[in-house]
Amino acid sequence: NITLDNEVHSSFIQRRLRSQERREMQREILSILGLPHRPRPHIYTKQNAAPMFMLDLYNAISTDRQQPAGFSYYKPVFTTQGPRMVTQQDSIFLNDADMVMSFVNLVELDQDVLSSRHNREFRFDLSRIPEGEAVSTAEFRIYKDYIREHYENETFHVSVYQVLQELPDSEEDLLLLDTRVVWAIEEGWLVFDITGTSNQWVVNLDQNLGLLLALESMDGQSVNPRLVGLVGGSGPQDKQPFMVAFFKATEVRLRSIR
Amino acid sequence: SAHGHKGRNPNRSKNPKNAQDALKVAEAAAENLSTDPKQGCKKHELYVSFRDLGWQDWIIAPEGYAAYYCQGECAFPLNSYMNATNHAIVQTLVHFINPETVPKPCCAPTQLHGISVLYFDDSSNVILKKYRNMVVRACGCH
Repeated sequence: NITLDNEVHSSFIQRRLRSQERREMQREILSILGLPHRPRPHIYTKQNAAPMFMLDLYNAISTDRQQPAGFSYYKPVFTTQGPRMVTQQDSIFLNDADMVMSFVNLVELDQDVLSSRHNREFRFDLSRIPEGEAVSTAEFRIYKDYIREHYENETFHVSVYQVLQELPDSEEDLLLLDTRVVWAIEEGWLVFDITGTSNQWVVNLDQNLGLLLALESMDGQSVNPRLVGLVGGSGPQDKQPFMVAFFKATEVRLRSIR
Repeated sequence: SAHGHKGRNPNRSKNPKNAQDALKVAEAAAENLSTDPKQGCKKHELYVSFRDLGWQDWIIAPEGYAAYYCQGECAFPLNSYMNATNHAIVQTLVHFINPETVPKPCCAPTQLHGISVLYFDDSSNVILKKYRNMVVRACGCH
């Protein structure tokens, strides 16, 4: 009988590695992972929205691998806990991608909390993308909480712009990227396509001046995003806005002989 | 043929001259070598624990990596259990004819699977990367 999983024999003798062996082993594995050194994330929490969304994607891959051959790969994977959600579209992007990366928002405070400005800014550091990876899809995700007060029956335009130039008179040169119409009582993640902008930022890091989100009522009045439930940096951890990008490898990475 | 080795082996005259002799030698060898099945080419356990390496501060998932490895002798009988290629069977015969110039087939992975790793980078961004051909699914003689 030919079976795929040959009988497994445990002959591996487990022992504590000496510190030198341990360092060498870690160096070898990091080399295979394509990392120059062990990452040292300074501020993070696994309960933030981005790591939780990424863990959902990871679990979606793991679940798919366990399915028998011929099983439909493009099934939606909806999470049962928390407000995060991996959509069917994400599953399609995921199948196509060699790498997925989420980026934390570097603008920690919401300007609308501190000032009368209603536009909200977001910045993401795209300088850490490994070489040989090209963006196939990129999304900006922001959570909309359910708000009963003030605007129950109203709808709003949510627009996401690319900041092209920061001008001295505090006005910005903007490019409209994507827009959504949301109802005040809606709840869930709003997803905006920023693929073109991300590609531009990856090629020219200097042009990465961030994104700007603006909210308007149907009669064109500017509205504070916080008042209609758009969660910013000061909101709950699992609803923090973030950016996610799906990558396709453009080259085969050859490891050097050591 | 093993180029460049003809005539160099002083024991060559002791080796079988034709395929029939080779088969007889092979059968005789099989009786001896197949008595210990643990020596055959098999998949063995190898688990790399990211937890034991102290990497949990940056690797979110998985906790460890069930890699496996292939080890064992590719000797007669090279049956289907060993997942041997036709060439491996021929090479085993030729090995008996000329053991010092033609090695036995190698015990190596015949099927490899990928794994995905989820980790933080230095900027606390999260990376989900697929690594192909990392986990041994099956071993065989090549």
